[in-house]
Amino acid sequence: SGVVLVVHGGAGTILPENLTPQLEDAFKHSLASALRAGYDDLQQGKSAIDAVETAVRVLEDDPLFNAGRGAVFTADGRNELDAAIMDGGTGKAGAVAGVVKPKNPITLARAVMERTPFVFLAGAGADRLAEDLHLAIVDPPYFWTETRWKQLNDQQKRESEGSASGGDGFTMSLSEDNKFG
Amino acid sequence: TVGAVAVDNAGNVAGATSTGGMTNKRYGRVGDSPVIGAGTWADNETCAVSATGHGEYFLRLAVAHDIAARMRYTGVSLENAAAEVIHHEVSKIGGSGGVIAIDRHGNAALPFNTAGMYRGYITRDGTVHVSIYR
Repeated sequence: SGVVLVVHGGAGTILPENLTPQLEDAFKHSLASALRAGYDDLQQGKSAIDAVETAVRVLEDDPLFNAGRGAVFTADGRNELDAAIMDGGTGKAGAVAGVVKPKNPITLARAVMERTPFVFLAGAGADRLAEDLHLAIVDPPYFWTETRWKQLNDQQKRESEGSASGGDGFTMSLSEDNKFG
Repeated sequence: TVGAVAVDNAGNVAGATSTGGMTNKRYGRVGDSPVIGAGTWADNETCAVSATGHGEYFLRLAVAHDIAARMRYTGVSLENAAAEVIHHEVSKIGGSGGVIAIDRHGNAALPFNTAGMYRGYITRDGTVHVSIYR
């Protein structure tokens, strides 16, 4: 007990060859930064909703994690982002899926919760809402990172090899060792 | 996937989750993260939850809501509810991943059943704890 904020940060599949002590330190430093940012909100008397949005924004802005900048790629080479937020005091919730324009999808999810009568918006319509509400918008290259691009290329190469040997592609996509997300 | 759960000075809890999804996903696939009740949940009477892992399993089990429902209907603690859902229900059908969760009293649970998951928490006095589930 006595905990006020908890965070998690997906780092993709951890293999010995790609988890150096320096990289592990970087992940831990980023998570600590997110915790302190959210904690500062709470110390200032802000709400739990403020704290979780702040913490998630720190992680979205960090290319180490699979969210926001540094998100993984779809088969089409795009970054499609999903986010959700919920307020335990009111029961209100907001969510977005498949968005490509907002810099911080979690902020758009909060806007859906607080500034629309809806709960869940998807795709181009959700992107349009972000623009209409004048949230921070970025071009697709903002989300691009070399690490995630290489993961996509490696995954597609494995799938291609799997198909050539009778594999079905889907199995490879969903296998635990190849999830990268 | 990243996420956060918190409790504020007024005793309100909140949960948030954000993700880029799965590498090489096709056909507009959406996982559990943005689905209320699957990857994200918050309710002052029970807990706030943010999940990460293989989304299809978390969707099928409505993992986040299941944890809260167990607390509401059976009176089980957050720690036991979260552990039961991740280590029994999710694992039983072959799912991998975990959740972070918190209740309004500052009790937290961080059960995971797969390696490589980073998580951390901060206590009321500002002490930070960060670790990786191996």
